Amino acid sequence: NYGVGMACSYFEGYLAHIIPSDGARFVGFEENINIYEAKQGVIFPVKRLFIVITKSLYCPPDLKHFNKKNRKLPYLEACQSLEDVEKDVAGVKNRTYRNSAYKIYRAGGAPVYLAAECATPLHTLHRVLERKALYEELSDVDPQEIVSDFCEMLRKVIKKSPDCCEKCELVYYDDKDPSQNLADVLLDKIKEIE
Amino acid sequence: NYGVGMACSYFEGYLAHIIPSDGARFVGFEENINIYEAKQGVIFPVKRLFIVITKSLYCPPDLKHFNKKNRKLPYLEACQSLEDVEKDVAGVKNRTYRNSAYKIYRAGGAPVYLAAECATPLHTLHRVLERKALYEELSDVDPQEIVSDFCEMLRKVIKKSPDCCEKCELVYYDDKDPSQNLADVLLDKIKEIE
Ligand SMILES: Nc1nc(=O)c2ncn([C@@H]3O[C@@H]4COP(=O)(O)O[C@H]5[C@@H](O)[C@H](n6cnc7c(N)ncnc76)O[C@@H]5COP(=O)(O)O[C@@H]3[C@@H]4O)c2[nH]1
Repeated sequence: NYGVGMACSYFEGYLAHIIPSDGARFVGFEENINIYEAKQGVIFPVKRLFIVITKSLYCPPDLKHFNKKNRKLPYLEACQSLEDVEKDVAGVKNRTYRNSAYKIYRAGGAPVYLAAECATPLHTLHRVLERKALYEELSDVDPQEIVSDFCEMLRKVIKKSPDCCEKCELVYYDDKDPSQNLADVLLDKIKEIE
Repeated sequence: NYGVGMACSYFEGYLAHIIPSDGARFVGFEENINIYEAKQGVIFPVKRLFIVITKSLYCPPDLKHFNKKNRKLPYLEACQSLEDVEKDVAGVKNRTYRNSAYKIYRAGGAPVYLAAECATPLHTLHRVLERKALYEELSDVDPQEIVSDFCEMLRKVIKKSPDCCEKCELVYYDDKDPSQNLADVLLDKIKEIE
């Protein structure tokens, strides 16, 4: 089914490329963060990829779009990206995989650094569902069912993969709930793991 | 179903990003080829993206892997890639999309340039099906059925999209048939379109 297929292709086509070391050109996600820390003189309290799953499936280009108007609350700002992963894939020479680093500013504390992004397959699904005429065959799917199949399958596969298992975090964020602030959700997740 | 979902996400999550102009940073695929021709002093007889669909679903890192041992036959060689498409997508800043240019050498004629690659979702599917233990839920799928659903849906969607319709070509290649040479299959496709 759609959600299960999405999770398999997200893991095999992406997480399996960017998280583990490939024993050759790519040192692995955690080491990539270590290199970034050394170069930029910053500290990531948690060296994992935070994958944000939004309730509405809407994924803005930049996570700062989820910041609240009230700047006294913690807020996200993109910084320099991590080092690119480049590899020849399916006839595409030097295909590039790039992860973003964000800092969370908060009152009464130093900014907190993390690697974060939305779950891209959900972003694509959201765009697909918005174009009903083009993708008529998918007009009667239940998005929430697809997302829950996606998350359940992804969690299963990550758990079974020793080299990815403790290196990504699925983060649920209800972007339709005005009382939820993504920066706070991420800070809580970091405290939980630290 | 899996194949239909793969086609929708390949079109919406990739072709829709790299083929049309976005009216802002990206001039569009055809114009990107024009720029390449001017910079490199070469000519692309057909300014479309050739998407190679292999029978076995196996997609090598570089299309040269399909060249025959006999060098009297036409053969592929990767050249400098086209200009990157960069855009913020789902929280990933400056996500990079890159297409490869290849030249086909042939006896008794100048080399022929083209933009080509394998259909990445099939590559990912191939890797997923090879890891039966990790993706148990997909162990009883019929790959050929998925591919045929994928191709049929993709063809439908491309046909309905005026800004992509004459800009990509699906190319079927039976990589298990020793008498088929991908470079020749592509040359024939180019002659057909020219
Ligand atoms: N040739 C090629 N070059 C690309 O740059 C590219 N980007 C996407 N695709 C293919 O288009 C389709 C839709 O992409 P989406 O982003 O929704 O899902 C992607 C996305 O969620 C994630 N992913 C892959 N590459 C990246 C990336 N560089 N950054 C973030 N996420 C990525 O993993 C999924 C599967 O990727 P692929 O299995 O490589 O094939 C994809 C997919 O079939 C590409 N195909």
